[in-house]
Amino acid sequence: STLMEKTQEFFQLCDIQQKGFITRRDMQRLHGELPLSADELENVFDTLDADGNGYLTLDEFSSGFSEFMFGQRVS
Amino acid sequence: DPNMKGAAANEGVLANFFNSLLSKKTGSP
Repeated sequence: STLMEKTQEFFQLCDIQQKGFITRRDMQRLHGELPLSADELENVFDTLDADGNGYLTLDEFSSGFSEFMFGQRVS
Repeated sequence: DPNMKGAAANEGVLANFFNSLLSKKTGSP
């Protein structure tokens, strides 16, 4: 599947109510499903929410994801 | 630069997050 499809899949995993955006609360819901602490999820949200408006759009989510896929620093 | 340090730390958390999503998708029984 394409990167865009993967992005959509992951976005929908977070946006379970299919609102079209992810809130801080949606992110916290992943606590227990993912091996990340509440603090780390908060951190992820802040990092992805580029404009800091409290809503994660698919655009912001996908740019974070492609950064992860292609922009990872190799040490 | 403290901002650079923060960015690097966030990168790790982000990688952790997306890796978890990836393994959740592919590694489900």
